[in-house]
Amino acid sequence: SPVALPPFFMRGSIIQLADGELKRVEDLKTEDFIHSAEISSELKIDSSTVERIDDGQTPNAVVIQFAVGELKAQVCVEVLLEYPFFVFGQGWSSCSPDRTTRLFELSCAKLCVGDVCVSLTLRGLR
Amino acid sequence: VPVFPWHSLVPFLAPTQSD
Repeated sequence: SPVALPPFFMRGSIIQLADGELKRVEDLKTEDFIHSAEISSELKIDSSTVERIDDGQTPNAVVIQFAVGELKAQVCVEVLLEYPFFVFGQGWSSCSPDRTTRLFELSCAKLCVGDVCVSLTLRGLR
Repeated sequence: VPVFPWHSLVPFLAPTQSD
């Protein structure tokens, strides 16, 4: 079932980076994720390219198929339309920017096939 | 004010078994 949208996507939420710095969710940049992952002992950033976006099981859900990491591993996630992903060099993006803005006041671009999203994996996982 | 860790905001996409 689709993952409900957690509270930290609300505009103004305070996010702690790996070096301790605090930023608002709407002010996060690609470098913040990259730098935080660099100094993390367990987590590593992957590039996950959106390959397909299909309707989900419920009217407000979508199934997004990603090609994850260098190996282009195929991973599907079902999320609500308003769920934001962070696109490299672009920032927050969702399948329904209007809904994300309305529900969470978080400005979003439209998530499209071909977009490359920030995702996490474990260091040393192969 | 709650403070959330950076890694909560991006998905953990563990590759599944490839076909």
